[in-house]
Amino acid sequence: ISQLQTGKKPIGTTAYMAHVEHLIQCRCTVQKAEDWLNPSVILEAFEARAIRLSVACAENLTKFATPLQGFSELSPDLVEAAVAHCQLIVVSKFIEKLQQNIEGNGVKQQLETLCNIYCLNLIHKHLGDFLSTGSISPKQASLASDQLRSRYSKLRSNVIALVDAFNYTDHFLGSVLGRYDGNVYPKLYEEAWKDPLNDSIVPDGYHEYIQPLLKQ
Amino acid sequence: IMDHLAHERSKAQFSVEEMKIIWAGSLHAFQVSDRIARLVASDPGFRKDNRAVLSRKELFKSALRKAAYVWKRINELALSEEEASWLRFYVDELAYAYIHWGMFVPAIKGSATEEQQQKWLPLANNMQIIGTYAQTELGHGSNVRGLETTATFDQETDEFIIHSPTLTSSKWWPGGLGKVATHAVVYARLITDGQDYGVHGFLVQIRSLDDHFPLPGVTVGDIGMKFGSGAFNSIDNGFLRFNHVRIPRNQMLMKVSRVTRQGKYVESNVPKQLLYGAMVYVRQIIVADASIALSRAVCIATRYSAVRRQFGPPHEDENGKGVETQVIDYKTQQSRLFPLLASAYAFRFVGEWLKWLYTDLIQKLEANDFSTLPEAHACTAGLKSLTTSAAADGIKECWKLCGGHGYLSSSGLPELYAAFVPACTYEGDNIVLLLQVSRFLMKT
Repeated sequence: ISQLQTGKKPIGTTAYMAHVEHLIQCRCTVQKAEDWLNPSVILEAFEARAIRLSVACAENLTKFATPLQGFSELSPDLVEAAVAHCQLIVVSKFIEKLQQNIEGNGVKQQLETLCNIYCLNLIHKHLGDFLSTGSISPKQASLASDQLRSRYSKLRSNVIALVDAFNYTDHFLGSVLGRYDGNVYPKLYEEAWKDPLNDSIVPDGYHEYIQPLLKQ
Repeated sequence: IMDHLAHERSKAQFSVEEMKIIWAGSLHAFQVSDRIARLVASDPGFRKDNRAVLSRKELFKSALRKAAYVWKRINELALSEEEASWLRFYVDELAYAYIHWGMFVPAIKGSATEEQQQKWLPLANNMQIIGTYAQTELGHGSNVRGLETTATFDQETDEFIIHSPTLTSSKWWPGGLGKVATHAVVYARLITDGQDYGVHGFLVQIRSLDDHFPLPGVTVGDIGMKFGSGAFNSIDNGFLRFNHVRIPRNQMLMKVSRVTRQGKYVESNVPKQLLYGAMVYVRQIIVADASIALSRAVCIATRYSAVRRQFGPPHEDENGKGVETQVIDYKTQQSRLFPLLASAYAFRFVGEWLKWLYTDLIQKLEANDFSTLPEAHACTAGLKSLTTSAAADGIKECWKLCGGHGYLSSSGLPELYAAFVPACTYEGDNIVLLLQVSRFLMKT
């Protein structure tokens, strides 16, 4: 933040910081729930939140006698600024992935739905950040939640296939509940019998500890 | 075999086979990993369903047996390096080999001179020596600058004297160190000519190659049981202390700096920053692991949420039988589960991008271009922190999404959680890493 004033251009994942003046002032353009499906709208909201949190920290740091004291006192705020920056990276990389050539019937559409859910859920979870920094308005937050709910419905019929796409064998998954064939309950029962406690019908310790109690 | 989820699968609106390739990263990666996954799954030698009921000693021995069996199969099938690493991945049991291949061998490749590599790599690659990576100490954890172990150069004998001056300088946590490793890359403060040059790596033999007893001056053992029934208890995380142990001078890892026969400390023209490349490498693997761990939990919770039925308005299934509502149809279940499914994919793609970033960074460093290093360093630190925290929380959420059954060992979730949650603290505690990111942001 301090170097932005010197004209030095931020690079890589901090390149968005070069637009600090715009991102500090911009207003989210969402007017209806569908607008939240626009990747550039999402990206700008995350960029605005990240830079506003960072700038706020940077401004607050100047109020302390030494940077060290400031860093120590503001560390919880700094962590939140770092989280916002890192979430922006993940969001931007997911969006970039969707801009690549993705083959396969319906594959891109599913990934778009997943990307929308990932981003909108983060907005929903971190509403405090987005609202307190003015990156979005309360009305836009509410529209984001509406859109998130509608994305869940859209994803519902595809979720089993989406986890099948991980291509995990039952051996690797190591889970009766997650079996590919879904035959859970008979297998849970079968597994229960394998427990060492079921090696004997009457447990070890019965004669020492249970029988005396029952016979008293 | 009846597919109880066939109805669910029939509803998919996309090509699962194509999505498998997207997830794997490429057709080639999909084909190799798929073939090896099936090979492991069909081999009774890799059975793991009894792990939860084994005692610590049995579990450890079982992991030793499997590691030896993995080596045997790799050689019998003449697997390539890529196939071998998939095989180790799908065996899914933490053992000394994980550190040997994941950290010891890369440390030699990254920090040893060509000459040193020619001597040590064939031994390590053939497993004639088994190595570990002994950096962390009891008192200082990941604060590398605080390490206390010393390596003092003795000009008379042309040797380094490795020593643990305090109890807190005991090496603590390295996987495979306790009972298996014969050698370790040990990080210690280099002292020569009375001057402390800071932390450097040294290749130290800790056990005899004849009878496996610790060498004179070496005290080594296991640090004890860890969280969870299986998980990290199959591996011997160790402690290690040195009492003036001597090693030849040429066992200092001398790629970026060396000590001459006369005891002079000399920096080579290889950029020191290259060593940061190793950190970026490890962190991009951790991010990839986070997506794998989370996706496993999500896979379990999603399938079970489609199987499990509870309450809801009465309705009939496809056979006209009255049934309760599938748990997955509840919005509350969807609002907890679907974002985790989306996160698994998001982390997969950001991990893929990190792999590219690592390659790009190394190329730049080799060309003496260090301009992107601080940004890459902060970015990988932050993403490691973000993804491992989210994945650990996500696995726990998945186990709750499975109701009471998720708490059973046979659900696979408790062990998955126990095996993954240490990622939040290793290679840098997550909160400390976020503070590093914020420092970089403030500077920017």
